[in-house]
Amino acid sequence: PGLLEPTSTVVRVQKSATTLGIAIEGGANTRQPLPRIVTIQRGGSAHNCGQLKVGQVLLEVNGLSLRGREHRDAARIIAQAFKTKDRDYVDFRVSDYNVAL
Amino acid sequence: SPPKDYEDEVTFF
Repeated sequence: PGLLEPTSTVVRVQKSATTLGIAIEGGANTRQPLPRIVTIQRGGSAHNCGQLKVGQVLLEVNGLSLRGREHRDAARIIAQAFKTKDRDYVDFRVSDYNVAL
Repeated sequence: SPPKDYEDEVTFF
């Protein structure tokens, strides 16, 4: 028991490159209700971080839940988190399992 | 409206 329980972890991505370097799909009211990473571009901040993987589901950005947010809204939150000068990193809570925790 | 096809919505950052 417990071996296959979904888990989530927080991955801190330092803004080490001019782009975040990921692509996401999905969002509320789609077949993929939480955004999922579909691409990690070489040379981007996410790739440099080395801890994000294609297929992971994004649950939170800087502690802000993405649950119930449509694609465009989730994308705006991610873009703003990368753009803001307030932090030199973005914290993503991710799950390796494609389920809503 | 019916659920959108999520494959149509991909955003690059």
